[in-house]
This record gives sequence, structure tokens and C-alpha cells, in this order.
Amino acid sequence: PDPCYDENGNPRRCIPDFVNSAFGKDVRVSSTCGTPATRYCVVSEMGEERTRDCHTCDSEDPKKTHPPAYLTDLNNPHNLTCWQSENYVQYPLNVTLALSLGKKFEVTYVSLQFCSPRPESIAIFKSMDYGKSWVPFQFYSTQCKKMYGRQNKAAITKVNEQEAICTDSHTDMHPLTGGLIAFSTLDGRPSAHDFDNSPVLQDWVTATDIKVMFSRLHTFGDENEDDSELARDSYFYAVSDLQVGGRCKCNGHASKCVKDRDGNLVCECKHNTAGPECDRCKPFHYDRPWQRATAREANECVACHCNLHARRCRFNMELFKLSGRRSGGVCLNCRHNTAGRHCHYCREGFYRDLTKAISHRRACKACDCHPVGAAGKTCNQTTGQCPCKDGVTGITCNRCAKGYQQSRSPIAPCIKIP
Amino acid sequence: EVMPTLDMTLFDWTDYEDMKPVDA
Repeated sequence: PDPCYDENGNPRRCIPDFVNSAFGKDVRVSSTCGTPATRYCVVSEMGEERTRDCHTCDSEDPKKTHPPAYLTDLNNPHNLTCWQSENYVQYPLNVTLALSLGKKFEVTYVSLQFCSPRPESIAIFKSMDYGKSWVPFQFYSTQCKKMYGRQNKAAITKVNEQEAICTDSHTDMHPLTGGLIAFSTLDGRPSAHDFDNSPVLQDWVTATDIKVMFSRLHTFGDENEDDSELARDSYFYAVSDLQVGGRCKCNGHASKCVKDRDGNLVCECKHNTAGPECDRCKPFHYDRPWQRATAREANECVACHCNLHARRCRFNMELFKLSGRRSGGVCLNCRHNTAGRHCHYCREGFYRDLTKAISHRRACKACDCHPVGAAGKTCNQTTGQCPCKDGVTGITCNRCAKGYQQSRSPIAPCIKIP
Repeated sequence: EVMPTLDMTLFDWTDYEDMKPVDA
């Protein structure tokens, strides 16, 4: 059964499955170790004692490489694969991870699992226009004001619920490996419980791209001491898993996303909708304005009522309001000699053949009013009777009435018999 | 009784040339 329709075939809201939209995707990173091969050291602590265990990062050696692909591969806890940056890319330099989701997603969370200690400062950004512009999504820092110019743990209200906040949570250096950062996009946002009716939050969670910026490394403060080289080789960013949890954004009109002919990810739109996010009505389905589907109402797009006489129509909001928000479609270019908003009557010079349904292509017949006998070219819409001059009779006004005879005057074609 | 249809050729179009149908 199609989740976009109930058992009676009525439309209902449908949403794609919740997925990790980062899985298997390429991540563009600004720094990766191993080219050329370099030493790096892993710090571990045994009580008060700190030891460094050094290895080699070598992009040429499959056993010693740490490429960006490891960020979004299968995250097997028994065989962790970690992407790793070059050593000691310290503030004011930063390291970025950029991920294109391929289309608009409604992002629920962004999470990072670290192989290195968690950074001291991280910024998460989102783009809604495929990377042309970026807006802050969330900041983590032990010094929010200094690093990002934001107050630590600012209160989230209805006024600022679509803004990034900064927190010093999840910035502790410990654990030295396996630390997690998980940003929940709706957490603490006042309108989250009424997401269906909050365009602000619907916009807030929408993203085509995610960028993570590691702004500052945590250190033990020994990077400038005597053995600074060994210390600096111990400081780098390493991540085993980058996840972006969310749903393909289809505005409640599709239950899945598929690849189109060009290989782009698009919603498989239902409810007579169209567009990559089912964000408009498909052609000729403009009788009601496009709306996002909600739990209560599917808000399907409805075809215009043109009685099979038009292929195009447009939406008129004024007519829609006047109809009690039921119908606002106006048919364009009515054919078969029909006219009107719904091509529901015959155009001037034609009358309705009541033996045929209005949807019949010959439902309108020509009046065929006599050029001399008729006083005009327009006939009665239902009977076809043309307006006859005095003394003229017949449906098309082509004969003289009883007691009249034809004259030689085109002005008074029938005159009374004396 | 069926009345004959108007015979266009019987009309005197002299003063109404501009009203005259093409086939009259």
C-alpha cells in the first residue's frame, strides 16, 4: 500500500524514512594527514601519567591511511576507521568538513564521533542553497564569546529559535578518544512540539549542505615546551563517524526520494504535486493553492474543472476566498467554442446542445443566425433561438412569419401582406 | 405550413451594399 493514501484511497500526509543522509557520501575536507607520510602520536593517560604512542599516517599505505571516506563509511565499533587531519592545525587556522546532501533535507541531528580528543571549539553551519551561502547551525566552545561572539547557553525563545546558539557542553578534552558531539536541531526550540504549524522551524531544519569547522584544538598546554615537536604531533582532529540524521524534505507529499534521469535526488511526489521537494502543484492542478501536508490535512493539489475543454489554468486567490476556500482555478484558452471560468458555457455566437454533456467536444453549436432575418448574431444559450426582426420567424430567423411576405429591403426583410 | 426561407437574391442591396453578405 502507498503510505501517501489511506485504505479508501484518500490522500494523507506521508514522509520519507529517517536516514543518515551522510552515509556513503563524499566529504570535502581542508586537511588530511599522510601526504607526505607523517608521524602522529596518540596520548593516553594512566592515572597521573601521560604516555604518547606514535604511529605513521601515510596516504599511500592502505593500513596507515586516514582518508575523508572514513567519515561516512560503515561505523563498525570493532574496527574503527578514522579520518585524521594534519598535525597541529591550531587557531587561527581551522579544518573544515563539508558535506553535500544532494537536495533539501529536514535535518534532525548532526553528530560526530571522535578518535582524537574533542576540539575546544567547533562550529556547525548549514546551507540551503547548495553551498552558495552558509548560516550557523550550532557552536561548541569553552569560550563562546571570544571564539564566536555569542553568549554561552543563551536562552532559546520564540524570537530566536531559528538562530544558532553556543554551548560549552561536549567540549571537555576527555575522553581522549571516542568522545561524541551530537547536535539536535529542534532540541529546546519552543515551537518544536508544533512543528507542522511552524514555518520558522521548518525553515530552520532545512539544509542542502552541512559544514563542520574545527576552530581550535584542545591541548595539554605543552606545545611550546622543550619537547614541543612530540607534543604538537599529538594534536590533530580525528573523526570516525559523521552523521546527518534527517528526512528527505518532501513537504508531506512523498514517502521516498529517488534519483531522477540526471542522477539528482528528488522526491517521488504524490497528491498531484511536483518539484524536487513537491513544493508546487503539477500543471493543471491549480484549483487550490499549494500547501504543505499536515497530520490533519493532506492538502493535495486539485485539478482545475474545465470540462475537458482546456489544458491550462491558473489560480486566482480572490475567487478562492469567495468560494469559501474551495475552488480558485480559472481555465485558460477554452476550446470547442466554450467559455467561462470552467469552460462551462458556450461562447457568443454558439448555443448549448442539451442532447450532449457539457464535456462533449460538440456541446456547443453555432447559432447560425440569418444575416438579414436576425437582429443579431447571438442566440439564446439554451434554445439556440436567434433574435428575429419584425415579421421574421424560425430558430435562425430565416423565414417570414405567417401573414408576412419577403420584401426587397434587407432592413425589413418581411412585410405584412396587405 | 412550411414557410420558404428568405431568398437573398430578392433583396435590393443598392442602398445597403455594406450590409450585403458575401454570398448574397
